[in-house]
Amino acid sequence: TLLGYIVTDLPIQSQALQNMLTHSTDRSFNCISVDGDMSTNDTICMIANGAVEIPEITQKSSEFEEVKQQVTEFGQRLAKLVVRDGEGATKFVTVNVKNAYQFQDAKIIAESISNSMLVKCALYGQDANWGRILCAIGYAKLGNLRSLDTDKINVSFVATDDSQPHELKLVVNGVPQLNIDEERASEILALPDLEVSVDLGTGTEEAQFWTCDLSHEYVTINGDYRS
Amino acid sequence: QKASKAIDKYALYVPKTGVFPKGFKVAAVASGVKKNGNLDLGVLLNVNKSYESSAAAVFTTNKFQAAPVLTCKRILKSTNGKGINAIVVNSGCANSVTGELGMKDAENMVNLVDKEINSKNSTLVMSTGVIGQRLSMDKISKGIEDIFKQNKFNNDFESWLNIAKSICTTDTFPKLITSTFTLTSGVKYTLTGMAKGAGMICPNMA
Repeated sequence: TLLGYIVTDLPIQSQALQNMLTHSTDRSFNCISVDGDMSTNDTICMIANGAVEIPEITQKSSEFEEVKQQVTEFGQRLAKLVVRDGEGATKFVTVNVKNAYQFQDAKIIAESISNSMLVKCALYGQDANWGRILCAIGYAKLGNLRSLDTDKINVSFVATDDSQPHELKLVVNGVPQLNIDEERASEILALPDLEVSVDLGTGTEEAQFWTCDLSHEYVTINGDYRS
Repeated sequence: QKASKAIDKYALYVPKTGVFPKGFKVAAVASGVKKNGNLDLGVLLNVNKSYESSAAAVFTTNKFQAAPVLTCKRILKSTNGKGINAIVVNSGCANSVTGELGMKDAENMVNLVDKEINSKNSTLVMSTGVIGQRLSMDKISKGIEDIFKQNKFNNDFESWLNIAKSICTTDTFPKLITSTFTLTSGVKYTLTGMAKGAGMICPNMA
């Protein structure tokens, strides 16, 4: 279950606050996956108590967009901590789907990869199993195929440190790179933080999801949760 | 087995100090709902009286919604998000799929805190833990009473960290972050957030 609360000393009108929190959640807590399960209790709430004595912030206030952006980035920081925990997770993985025809398609594909148990197992085992990533893209529940053209897709692992080459291309314009540098792949997959980049090449929309690997520890914890 | 070595996440991600928003106080106790005796009940209070507070929330879209979720929705709807001055949270039992008795328990938690702060529909409630078990209201009631009677509220770092711990279940570290921002107008304000979650995580809240 995800529970969270955010409090601030700004005075923010309740409708404006709801707008900020919804905007933030759609770009933070709704973009994380540890195991693909949704709880009956997930709740994030926010309280603004106005102890900082300035005029109340409404959706028309000049500060509204600025605070909304800050709340969004703050929500992302908090959401990422949940993924870093991940009940025994050893890796924090950013799934970045870019150049989609539609934003919603980018998000659905990012979520599909993030929820794939086999992708998550491969990440845990540091296995550059790009086939599982493509498979998860292929079964993503897209409404149509406007964002997905098998001849345009590019898939890479991206290192999050300064090591080079920064990006290891696994699939280029739909063509698997059969002579992949396995040594470099292992180096990137050994990092605690890494990125899976999917360039759909069909548009300009982009979505991110944050996920983690699936470890033995996860099974140990959840095998006897009630006891 | 090539998997990474264990990381000391507590050392990496849990802050050691923090500045917190004005006008809030927090408290946490071990009520006994958690079998291991860890902190499992927390109350966050708004003590600022210069402005009627605002609240907003997003909730699970799971078709089975826990009693605290339904209770919070009712309160936010009836108050239009105004005048919410407390959040009470317990861990160890989710009070979910507990039917009418569970609804009564969630409402009871709200009423107990509302009574202490002399206000109606002023408290939101959250629960997390095992699904399908009745909440031990005797322990929760005693815990809420202790928090207020013994005035366990404070706004120091330790208290904020403790309330973050009190909402944890299988978490390997409490999630607490706080930041002070300066708006373009020069106004400074603070955001503090805490979360729990480790498993059963793929939220789609609305």
